[in-house]
Amino acid sequence: QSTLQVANKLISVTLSPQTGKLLSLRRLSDNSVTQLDSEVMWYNSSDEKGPPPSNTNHEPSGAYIFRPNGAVAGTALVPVTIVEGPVLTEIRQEFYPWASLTTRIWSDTEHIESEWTAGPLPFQDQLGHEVVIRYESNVTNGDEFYTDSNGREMLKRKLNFRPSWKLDVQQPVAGNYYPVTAAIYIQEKAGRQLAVVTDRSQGGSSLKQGQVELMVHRRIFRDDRRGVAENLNETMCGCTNCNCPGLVARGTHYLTVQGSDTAASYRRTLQQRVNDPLVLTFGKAAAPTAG
Amino acid sequence: AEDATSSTEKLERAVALLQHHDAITGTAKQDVADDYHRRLAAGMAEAEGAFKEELALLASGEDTHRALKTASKWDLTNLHTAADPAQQLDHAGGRLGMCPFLNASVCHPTVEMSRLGHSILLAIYNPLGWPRTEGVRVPLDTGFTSNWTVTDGDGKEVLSQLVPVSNATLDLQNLMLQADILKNLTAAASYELAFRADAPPLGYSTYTISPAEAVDLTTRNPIAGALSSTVRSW
Repeated sequence: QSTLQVANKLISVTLSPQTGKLLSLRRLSDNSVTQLDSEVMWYNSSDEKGPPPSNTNHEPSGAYIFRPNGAVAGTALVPVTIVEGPVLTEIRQEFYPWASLTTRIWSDTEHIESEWTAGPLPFQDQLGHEVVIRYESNVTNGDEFYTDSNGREMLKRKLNFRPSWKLDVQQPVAGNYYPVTAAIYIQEKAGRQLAVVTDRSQGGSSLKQGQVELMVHRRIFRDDRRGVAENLNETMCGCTNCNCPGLVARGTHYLTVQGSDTAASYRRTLQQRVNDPLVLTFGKAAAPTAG
Repeated sequence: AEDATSSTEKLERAVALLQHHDAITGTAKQDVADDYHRRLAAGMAEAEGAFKEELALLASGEDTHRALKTASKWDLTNLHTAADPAQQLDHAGGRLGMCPFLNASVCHPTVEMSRLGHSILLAIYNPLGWPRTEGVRVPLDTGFTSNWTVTDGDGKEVLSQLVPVSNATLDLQNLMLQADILKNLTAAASYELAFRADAPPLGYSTYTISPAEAVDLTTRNPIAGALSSTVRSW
């Protein structure tokens, strides 16, 4: 088969078994199809020294500063496993040994959960890694996107633009990153809206039409000379630059494609996922709860 | 309350400290970040205790009078009987537990109970002011049986599915062992039981996960129990 489809009562997702990548998302209510792919990518962090022959001092990425030195695309072929059943379906993709994505579709929801797992990020290659999840679609949003203002109203953002002065773009990636505390979306005029709701504050952007990306993890070699005097190198043990596995982070993006009539209400309601029900257990287990 | 056994005070202090511009932003030195983690963990542990006390009050039906009464130490076995599901909480006779590493499929009570073939009683608490239906995934050991049922507070069977955990989750569990976050892998599950749970506004519902009987004793028909997942890989 050239394509595979997994579906619930409300949406279906198509993917390619040849590449292991997502292809599209269909809303069964209006039969609208949106091309959709999700990828794990990473930015190489800028280093202190610029390129020869000048070797002038550069601003490196660090705890305070995001200054990428080129993006590294995800792999062309992604090992994929599909786990299917009547309650949920999962599309599990392993982009790197240190980064994977699980697209989870419950039986009766119109959004998908994109659970990302990143880490331990490589260190032996001596390259700073700044990892993003990038969603690509055919939503024709032009150069505009929207990010939340600390969970309140959604603010319009425009690539390489500032409302109050003429911007001389020096950092085409970092200069277009904005805080995403609750959600980011792109939309067509009176058409589709692709929204991603986050479970934590992240930096994000839409660097090209149809794209949404969010940064999920970083591991960097250099101090960026703003006061902390440490490179950002977190481990599972709470020590830094020590002999312990690098930190693993896991979180979820909640993604939906809606028409203009339902987009805002669906997105706002989807924010409830940040306050998911708590699960408590009862038992007469002899040993205490893992803690 | 003055003589409450637990409160949210430590959590409030930790969160207040975390408002510093070098705290939640991640621009503090590592040892300072470790101190923030320690305070937050202590605050969460204390708040968890307070939450369990509140849940016990809710189960007893006395929550509306709480503000007027002196808080006292609650043990589930001393709760007044009340309508289901509170009765279920009462009859459980055990201790409430929460699993902080649920997203890594690590949960000592559910994994140990399932390993022994015991039933597991869950309370699903909804912190929002409107009814919710959300997916729940419970780490489970299938050594005793891979045939499990989920029933709601009325005893009605709920559709459930046994799902193998991902390679990413297994790797994460091993890393947690390497980093001494887990002492061993006895609480780490290779399977999860997934089902959709309803929960009332600012309240809870109970679900029971039990080993499925092979045959329904009334109809003599086999009980399906949790349906298994089909797995395909490329």
